[in-house]
Amino acid sequence: AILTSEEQEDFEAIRGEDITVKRYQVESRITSRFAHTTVRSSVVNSGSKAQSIGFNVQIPKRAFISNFTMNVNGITFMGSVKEKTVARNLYAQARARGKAAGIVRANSQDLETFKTEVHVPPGSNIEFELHYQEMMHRKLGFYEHTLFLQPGRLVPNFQVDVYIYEPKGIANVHTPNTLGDQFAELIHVTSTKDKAHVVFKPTLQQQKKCENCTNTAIDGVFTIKYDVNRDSNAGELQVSDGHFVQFFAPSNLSPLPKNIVFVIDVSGSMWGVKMKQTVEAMQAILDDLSIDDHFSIIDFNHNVRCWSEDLVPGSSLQVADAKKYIQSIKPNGGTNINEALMRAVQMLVKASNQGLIDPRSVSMIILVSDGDPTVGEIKLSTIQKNVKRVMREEFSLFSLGIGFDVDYDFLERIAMENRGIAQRIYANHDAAEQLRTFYSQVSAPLLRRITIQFPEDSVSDVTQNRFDKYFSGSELVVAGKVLPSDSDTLTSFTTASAALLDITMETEADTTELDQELAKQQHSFTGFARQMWAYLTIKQLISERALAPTAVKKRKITQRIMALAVEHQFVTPLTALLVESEDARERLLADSPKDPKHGCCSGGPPGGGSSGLAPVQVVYQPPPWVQMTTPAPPSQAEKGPEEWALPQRVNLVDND
Amino acid sequence: PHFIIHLPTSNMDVCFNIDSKPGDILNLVSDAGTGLVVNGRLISSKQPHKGKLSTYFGAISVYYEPDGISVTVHTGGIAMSDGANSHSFTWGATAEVTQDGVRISIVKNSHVTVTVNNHTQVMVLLHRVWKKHPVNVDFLGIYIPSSNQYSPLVHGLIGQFSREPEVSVHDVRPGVDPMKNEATMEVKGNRLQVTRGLQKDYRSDAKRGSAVSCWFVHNSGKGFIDGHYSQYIVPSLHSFLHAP
Repeated sequence: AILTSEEQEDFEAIRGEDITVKRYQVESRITSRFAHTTVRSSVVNSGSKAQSIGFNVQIPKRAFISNFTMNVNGITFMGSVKEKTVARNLYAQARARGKAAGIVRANSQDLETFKTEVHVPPGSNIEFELHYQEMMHRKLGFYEHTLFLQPGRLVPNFQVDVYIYEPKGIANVHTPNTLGDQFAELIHVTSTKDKAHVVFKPTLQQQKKCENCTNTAIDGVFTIKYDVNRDSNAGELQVSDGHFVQFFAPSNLSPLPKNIVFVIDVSGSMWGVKMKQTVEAMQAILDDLSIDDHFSIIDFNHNVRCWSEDLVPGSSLQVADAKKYIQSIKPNGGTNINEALMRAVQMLVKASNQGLIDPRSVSMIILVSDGDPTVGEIKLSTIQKNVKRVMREEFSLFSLGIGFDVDYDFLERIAMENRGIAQRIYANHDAAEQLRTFYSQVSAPLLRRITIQFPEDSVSDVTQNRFDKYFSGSELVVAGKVLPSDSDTLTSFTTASAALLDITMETEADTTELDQELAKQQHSFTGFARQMWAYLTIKQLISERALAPTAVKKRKITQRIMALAVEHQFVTPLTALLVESEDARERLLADSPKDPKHGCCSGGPPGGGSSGLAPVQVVYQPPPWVQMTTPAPPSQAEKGPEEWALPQRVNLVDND
Repeated sequence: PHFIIHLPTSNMDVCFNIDSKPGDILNLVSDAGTGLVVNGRLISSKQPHKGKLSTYFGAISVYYEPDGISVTVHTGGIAMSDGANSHSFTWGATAEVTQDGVRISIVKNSHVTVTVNNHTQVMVLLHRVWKKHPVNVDFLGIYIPSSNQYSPLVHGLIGQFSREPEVSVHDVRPGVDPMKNEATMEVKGNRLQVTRGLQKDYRSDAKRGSAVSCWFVHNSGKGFIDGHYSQYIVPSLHSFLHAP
């Protein structure tokens, strides 16, 4: 980078420290909601002793790492994704000395941290490069792409580039100020009809916390939000590289009436911030109900209590009464989740049997809980079976887990199994906002029973194409492979039910047009359709695997996931990244992590920021550039830097 | 708007223009018996051409009172409402929507057919023009089959002809324009001077249309339609006609 003379001085000062980060670059290429992100860094051990240098990158949990390479003093280490056992065996044969890698999942903000550490002599040059891919989901009317920037120190060449290409056009793109006021004016957005480029390239001076400071103020989340043009309610069908992707996000439809049973945990552990935030959120949520909606509230601890035994209309009187009721609740006692959910389902069934429920309305149970069951049925698998047994096809269960003491996997399973979704709510000062945001996502169902189909023999390997509900502001995505055909047009048919009407819509796409267009786009991700299909398929298989009723079925799904992940080079719970030197004599292994057991690893308090999205300090998180002075082993004092024993103090990573 | 009325028994087509003001809503079909009404609102071209501002249909509404469902077709999209709920669709995708006895079939960027109880159909054709044309604007055409079933109370600029009048044309002679014959038409007790002309049916080809020879009735169909055309101007897109 070309530096001003002042910056040159600063750089000399930085270089005088033990570790110098010469370059830190992040580039994301987003094509049709699918993002490929590359994080590159160049580091020098500018100290006088051998030391460990780490490279830590926080990535969204929903992303799959797809590659990692590193060059240590001219020796290149290349990554490849393999089945876990294969990777572990290979790793065991040639463990790299003085190098380690791992992926650590923290109980915060749905993040993982990819960590690599190398122990190198003075003057060493190391270049790191990490790749990951993810699909962006539309929520509340926009897509959000986040990058976690923590260079740890001032960097002469610091640059973030995000390229977006959306074939149907970009409706709007903006960058909320999540990095801090200091950087608000430094983020530049250029956009045309179907492309956008967001760049953030602060100078050394601009990175500083203060004018004379030597530390960096860049420590947070870089966010981009955008939405696409939609010229039809039928959706957008794209064909590329032998694969198709259909996006469906209609608008301008009247919302369906809702029947909601709110099931709220008021056990003793909810006392304090959690209950306060829940009450605050419920005030706004109840206000959102209309006269066409029906609702009730069940609060439970070791007992189960109903504000109203039956569903009532969302009139202002009923809402006001419900709000008062919620405010009067004092959390105490144990937790009987099973009984609470049984009662909720009973309420919906009764209303349905009595003809109180509009057949075209949407019925939901929204469960808010912060802990495991302690009273009544406490075996989670039994509760799961009980719920599945009594639920009806037309009811959905949404689960919100507050805090870290709840078994989130359980909540996720019962939601997924009952046509809903689960979300973790972080028990902090903005939990109310998190709850409200979640509710906003499900407060306006527009369509039920959506099916996206294709003519016989035109496609194969289609991902989930039947959806129970479509909510305003979201998007349904179906992908698959296009079979060879004489026609150069692919057609899809979407059927759905709205309030009182049934809809069938047809969408067409030219099978060659998009590839021609992508070839002209310098910054597009040309393999996006193939990778997006693999990404969606793997995600769905992972969910299916969690709900597989038998070991045989589970094994079959496991095999499929592994095969796809290896073919498409995704690090998943069943595959690992093996990084090896050119001569294969040194290997590192980065395994996909398990979630930490709930109840541990509280994650500590979040950083500031109104969005609540600032990264959270985990139990131990060294700064990205780990600097640990280690004495050279006496026997090697004169030998030189050929082989160095591991330092006495190491960061433990997975597979140690 | 150019009207073409096909008379199956007489085996002839009679046409006339309605030259009204932009913003006026003309009643096309008003059937108090079945509860069906079809109205069209006029829009104008962007500026006068040869001193004259042209008018077209910019919105056509089909309202079926028994179900309370209305379908309003605009040049920008199609809106459906049942009083409590409203939904809109664009011209950008082929779709079919059904609610109670009303079915809407949209053919992408082409036309929409509204079918009521399987026995009454209205087809609205989209005419798109170059956006930057200095004069022309997008507009709509409407096609209503003779086979539609109405009650005896049906009326409107088009509906009145579901009861086919007796028409006779005689004394065909060369007209002022040698390419266009003239003749005398007797209809509804009126004797009219008519001119042989060509109109267009755009159902098969929305750009060029196919020629339809017809006897043109001058002065906004005076003598051929019941009453005066101004009696077919209604206050809203859902309004029924009070018979002249």
